[in-house]
Amino acid sequence: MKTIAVANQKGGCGKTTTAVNLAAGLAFQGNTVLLVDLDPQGHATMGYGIDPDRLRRTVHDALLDDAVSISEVTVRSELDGLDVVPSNIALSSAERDLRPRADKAVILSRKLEAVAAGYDYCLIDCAPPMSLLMLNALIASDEVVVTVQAQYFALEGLKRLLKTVHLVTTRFPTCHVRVLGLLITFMEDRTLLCMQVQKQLRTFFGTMVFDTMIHRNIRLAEAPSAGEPILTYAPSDRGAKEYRALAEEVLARLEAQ
Amino acid sequence: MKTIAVANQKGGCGKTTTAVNLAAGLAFQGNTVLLVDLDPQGHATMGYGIDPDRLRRTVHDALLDDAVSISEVTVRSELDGLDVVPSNIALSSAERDLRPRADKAVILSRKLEAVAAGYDYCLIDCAPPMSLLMLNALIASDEVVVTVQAQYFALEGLKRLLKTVHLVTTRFPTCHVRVLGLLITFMEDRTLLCMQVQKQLRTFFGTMVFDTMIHRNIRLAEAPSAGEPILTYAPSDRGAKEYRALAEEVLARLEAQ
Ligand SMILES: Nc1ncnc2c1ncn2[C@@H]1O[C@H](COP(=O)(O)OP(=O)(O)OP(=O)(O)O)[C@@H](O)[C@H]1O
Ligand SMILES: Nc1ncnc2c1ncn2[C@@H]1O[C@H](COP(=O)(O)OP(=O)(O)OP(=O)(O)O)[C@@H](O)[C@H]1O
Ligand SMILES: [Mg+2]
Ligand SMILES: [Mg+2]
Repeated sequence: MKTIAVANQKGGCGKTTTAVNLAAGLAFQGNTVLLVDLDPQGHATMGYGIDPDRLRRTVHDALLDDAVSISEVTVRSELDGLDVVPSNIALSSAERDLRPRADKAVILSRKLEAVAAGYDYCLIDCAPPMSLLMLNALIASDEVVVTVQAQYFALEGLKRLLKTVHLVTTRFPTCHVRVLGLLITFMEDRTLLCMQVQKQLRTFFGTMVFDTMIHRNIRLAEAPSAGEPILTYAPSDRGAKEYRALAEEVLARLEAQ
Repeated sequence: MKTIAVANQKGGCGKTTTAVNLAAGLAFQGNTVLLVDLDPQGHATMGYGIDPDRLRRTVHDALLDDAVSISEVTVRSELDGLDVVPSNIALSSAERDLRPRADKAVILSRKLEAVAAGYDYCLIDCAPPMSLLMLNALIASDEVVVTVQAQYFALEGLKRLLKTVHLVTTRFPTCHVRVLGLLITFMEDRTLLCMQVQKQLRTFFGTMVFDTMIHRNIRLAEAPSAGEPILTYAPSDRGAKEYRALAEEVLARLEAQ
């Protein structure tokens, strides 16, 4: 099982939309995929039509209780081959609950090992802040996809995130996560600011930046209201094409390793 | 000094843009305004052309060190009557640093009292998550402006936030913060999803929703790259008009209390 975290400490830059739709893209190619929602907001959970407030147990229980396995809280989605480890507001106390434990940074990694044989890919949707949950995600992951909005704050936030990822690998020798790529989101082809930021990103980070970009597109914002990924909600829409292309580019980069 | 927190645990819904430009709007009306950046990303700080990485001391020092006052870390902005309490990445350890203290939730409130005589208004830019910093902001504030993107995730996140604000006032009897209003951001007049969400918000929350809405507008995303609020960057732009209108609506609501 290859585990990919979708992260950026900047809010609202398309992490959840990417986790949801990249997971779908990989599943559509015939892979078995596990989508882990690590955000107490539960938006990735809602993105697959699961109501966070009606869940008796979530990823929080699997993290806190040694007796609860990931598979016990896993939910089948409507999509063949795609399962979801859902979250809800209970996860907001995770920081406080996990902190006293000696293994606080490696719990997710350990719990995921138990189900690794059953999936080709695992995608982890991270909440914005650099927190104990994000640390768990990075330590559990082989790869990180960083979503970057084509806006002013993109560049400085990115440098900081990449530094953070590097720090984690030095402080935790078992952690071998590497940045798979930077995904430009909310792109607008005719907007000067977006063009400038895209140019800056490609100049500064070179091939780290995916060729695929996700353009601003209202269908992507509508799909969660239908509880579906864009690939089933609007399969011929530009957003669906872009996330299918991203899945191919991700697979190609993984092969190339 | 009336203190207004700009908050929402959802990422990227216009909190910083609103804190920066509402502060400017109030200052333009002749008020003295203090803008407190409570986000380690330092985006409100950058919004006034201050480089977070070149700051020797920030709001973090004022929170952690009893000997450091808010005024010692306050920076004059280019705008008459507007001062900034800047932040940078040092603030990301605040959660951990403040937690052992008995007064951990009230530090900001106490520190702001010392400067309250010098300002008409204080605006606090909050980071997305519900955290010890957000708690400090709520306890230090008289009012909260909640920014809400006109998108699918708006409604359920809102209900949770309003519940949180209410909980804080019940658990901390000295805290009397109330929601001044809900500000719809990233509005698009001809997009069906935005129209539907706006209608839902106004139906559900009634007069709590500001009449003023901030429309999606690339100038608002450009202004931070110039290190200026929209009111000086592009004074006749729609974004400037909307934030001036918001300042008037905020003042009217404060008068009406
Ligand atoms: N390419 C796009 N075009 C239009 N809307 C989009 C696009 N991508 C995401 N959105 C919408 O923008 C909002 C923010 O996106 P999303 O929730 O994916 O960001 P996020 O980084 O996960 O946010 P958070 O920091 O809160 O976790 C959502 O309402 C989403 O539906
Ligand atoms: N009305 C608008 N039109 C276009 N772009 C906007 C608008 N408001 C904000 N932006 C841009 O969208 C991005 C997110 O906005 P902003 O940083 O204000 O949100 P935030 O809620 O403070 O995010 P965070 O959760 O990271 O603190 C920024 O790049 C900002 O410049
Ligand atoms: Mg998200
Ligand atoms: Mg912000």
